[in-house]
Amino acid sequence: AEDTGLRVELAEEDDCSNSSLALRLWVEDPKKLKGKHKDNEAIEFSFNLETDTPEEVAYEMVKSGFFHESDSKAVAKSIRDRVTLIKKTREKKPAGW
Amino acid sequence: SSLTQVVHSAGRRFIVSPVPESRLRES
Repeated sequence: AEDTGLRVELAEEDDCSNSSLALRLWVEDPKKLKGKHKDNEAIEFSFNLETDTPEEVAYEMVKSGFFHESDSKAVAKSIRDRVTLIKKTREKKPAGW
Repeated sequence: SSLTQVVHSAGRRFIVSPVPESRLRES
């Protein structure tokens, strides 16, 4: 969250059983965002590691009015960083975890 | 709960709820 002002975390424990994750995103540092956004609200959404892209989710969030177009890159980056971390964690866990 | 709002966009569901006070950084 340091550089985008946004925080993304798992909304539910990742049981590594399938490619779908429940993620939660919220604004941790409003000063770092350019456009209008809702401050104290967390947005929970599902993310499929095989079919979804962070850019696509960010675009949907902008279209839904959660964030301004000028912040869509920051939203996509925050989601991408978290998803990358989750993938790395999954790779480290033994098969059938 | 009344505080949770569900928004659908292009088949994706977003559940909006207040951020717990404990998670908000003192800005």
